[in-house]
Amino acid sequence: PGSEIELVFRPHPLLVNTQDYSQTRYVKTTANATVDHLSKYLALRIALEDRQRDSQSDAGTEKEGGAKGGNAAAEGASLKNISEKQYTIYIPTSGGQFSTLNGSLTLELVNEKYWKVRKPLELYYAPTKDQ
Amino acid sequence: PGEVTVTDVTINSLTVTFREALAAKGFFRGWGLE
Repeated sequence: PGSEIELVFRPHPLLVNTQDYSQTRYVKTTANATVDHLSKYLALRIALEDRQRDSQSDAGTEKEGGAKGGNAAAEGASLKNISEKQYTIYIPTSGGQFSTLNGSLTLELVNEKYWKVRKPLELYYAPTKDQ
Repeated sequence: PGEVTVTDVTINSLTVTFREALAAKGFFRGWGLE
C-alpha cells in the first residue's frame, strides 16, 4: 500500500471533445487507489477548475457593469457537477483500442495486469454516457 | 513541474492522496518524459 503509482491521464481521443478537456494530467498516487478513486478525483478537479474559470469570468463581467450574483450561480452549478458528473476510465490496448476499467480495480493491479511496461501508467477518461 | 496540487479522495472509508503537476519533468521518476 505504501508504493506509489505515476500516471499520465488524458482525455479519450475518440469520445471526448479535446477542446473541452485538452489538458494532460501528470498524477501520482498510492498503489492502493482504485479506478473509482481516480474517477472521483477527476470529477473533483474538473469541477473545481470550472468553478475557478467561471468566477474569473464573472469577475470580468462585473467590472464591466454586469449583474452581480453570477459567482453564486456558477458555484452552485459546479458543486452539482462534483456530486453528479462521473467519468469512465480507459486503458489503451493493442491495435489502438481502449478497454474500460472496472471501478473496483486498484491501480497496482491495473499496472500489473494491463500495462506491464516500465513507464508511467497511461490512462484515458471520458464522461460516463448514462448521465 | 510547476505548481503541484494535492487532493484527498475518500471512498468507503479508504482515503488516498493524489498529487498532480503541470509537467512530468521533475515530478516523475525520470522516465525520459518531457
